[in-house]
Amino acid sequence: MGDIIAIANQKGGVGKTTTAVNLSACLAAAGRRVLLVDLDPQGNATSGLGIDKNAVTHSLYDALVDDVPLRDIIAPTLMENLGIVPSNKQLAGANVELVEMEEREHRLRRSLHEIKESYDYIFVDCPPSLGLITLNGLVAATGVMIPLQCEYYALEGLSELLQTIKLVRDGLNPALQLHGVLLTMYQHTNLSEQVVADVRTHLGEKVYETVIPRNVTLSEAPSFGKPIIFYDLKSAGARAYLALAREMVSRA
Amino acid sequence: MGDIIAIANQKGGVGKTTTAVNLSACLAAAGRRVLLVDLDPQGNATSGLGIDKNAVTHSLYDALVDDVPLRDIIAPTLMENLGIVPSNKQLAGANVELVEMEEREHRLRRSLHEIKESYDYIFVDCPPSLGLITLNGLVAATGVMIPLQCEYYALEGLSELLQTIKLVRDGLNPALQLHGVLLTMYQHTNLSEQVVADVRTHLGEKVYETVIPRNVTLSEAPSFGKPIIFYDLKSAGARAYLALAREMVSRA
Ligand SMILES: Nc1ncnc2c1ncn2[C@@H]1O[C@H](COP(=O)(O)OP(=O)(O)OP(=O)(O)O)[C@@H](O)[C@H]1O
Ligand SMILES: Nc1ncnc2c1ncn2[C@@H]1O[C@H](COP(=O)(O)OP(=O)(O)OP(=O)(O)O)[C@@H](O)[C@H]1O
Ligand SMILES: [Mg+2]
Ligand SMILES: [Mg+2]
Repeated sequence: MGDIIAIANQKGGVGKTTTAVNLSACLAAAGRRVLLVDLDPQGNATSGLGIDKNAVTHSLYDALVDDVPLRDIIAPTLMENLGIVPSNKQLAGANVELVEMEEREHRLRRSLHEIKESYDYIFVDCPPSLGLITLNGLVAATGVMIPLQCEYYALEGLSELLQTIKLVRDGLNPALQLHGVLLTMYQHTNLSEQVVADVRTHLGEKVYETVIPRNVTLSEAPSFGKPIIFYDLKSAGARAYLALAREMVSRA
Repeated sequence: MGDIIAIANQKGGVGKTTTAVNLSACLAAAGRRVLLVDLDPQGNATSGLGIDKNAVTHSLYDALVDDVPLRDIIAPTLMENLGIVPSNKQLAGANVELVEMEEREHRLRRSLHEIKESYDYIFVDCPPSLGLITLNGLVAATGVMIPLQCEYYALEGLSELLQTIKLVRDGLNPALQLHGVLLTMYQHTNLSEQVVADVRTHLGEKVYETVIPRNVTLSEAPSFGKPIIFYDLKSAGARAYLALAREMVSRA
């Protein structure tokens, strides 16, 4: 009940948002009650679920900075079991505004506290940085899921991210665990195979069995504001995220 | 003489570092004197040129926070005409430490002032965010190059980035121009074609003629610490960056 999972990696473009949107949708389709928190000022998770981020009356910024209760901000999506806390560029201001505030790293944790009992899973889509906004995600979370693109630069940043997670666990959030590493954008190339072999050797069963292949339908679906299971259920991308959802449920 | 070009986009994984490393190398191979400034705490541009970012005695952090002169930090690379100002995770601390400092947005501009006459091109590889570190890059620059992945989420963030550039021009750096938008990771898909058509319609000749194709050799080269022209000169990736270098020179 109420697993709060931050989807984080300071390396950009590794599939954080694609994972947040599609894993949430697959678990919701399987009857779980899911909340997706968009913690990125880019607001990609918000638009990936078909919501106009500039038309919402309230967004996550209002909860973090002005203490508006999340239940007044959560927006419905095309799926009954899936709610979203939308974001837009206003959230970028929070990086500076939170600096002077009390318990600045705990704002999201406190906001989620009131509503977390209503959900089976809460996913937090983090921006590509390790600043105060992402820190709020790591402090609020019980677990971290690290999408890792099967490429050299992405692998390079992994040890630093694992170190940051350890620092947060030793300080601000003792309950924080590594939920797992998800290999994404896998192609049948030497580079991809080297990265997969490397990561499985070092991290063992902390790496999900499910590997997400590079699949163009995953990058087409957001332009229709739909998760992959609504855009193209038969695609390799949809099958991979459904397999990941099954793996999540069996690990619970 | 001394064009300072920030390579920036808050969207992650769009090809900022790949462009910074390979365009720098192509211009250096054509006899231009080039400096690459790694403004990203991930230090990908540093390792992309074969330098061990954790073994350097000085890094960009020392110039921004402790006023160490850049000429004492610049490291040689495998190419005679190409120098790099290396970075590593220490730079992440600057986001907080710079907040209290005098002229915090101008630190990089002042550091570059002393050495800029020695280079024909200075490229600044920015991290995927619009915080104080990236702002230093935009204030120091005369032009901004925006790598734009031919995908939906990347296109979504473009108008916000153009607005940020305008704000910087109206305030901190009146000389800042949009040097151009570079279309990257192009594939023969409907999505890529739609993005290219869309961007060319809205931005006209601000979009470089050269389009960088998705090409796996570009993602293999960094694991050998080499620019693409040293790793595989015959590849589509190398041809594309050489064409971009020719276009840069003819635009000058
Ligand atoms: N498995 C995949 N196959 C093909 N394309 C993908 C896949 N996963 C993600 N993409 C596409 O790659 C791009 C980067 O993915 P995404 O935006 O989800 O990454 P991110 O880590 O959230 O990026 P950021 O760091 O900017 O937040 C997007 O355009 C997305 O549509
Ligand atoms: N044209 C291309 N074809 C294939 N792969 C590419 C291409 N350009 C870049 N890549 C690969 O895609 C990944 C993202 O590129 P890169 O790291 O240069 O983007 P970035 O914008 O600098 O990312 P960040 O936002 O994290 O700084 C890297 O693994 C890189 O090797
Ligand atoms: Mg994202
Ligand atoms: Mg980069």
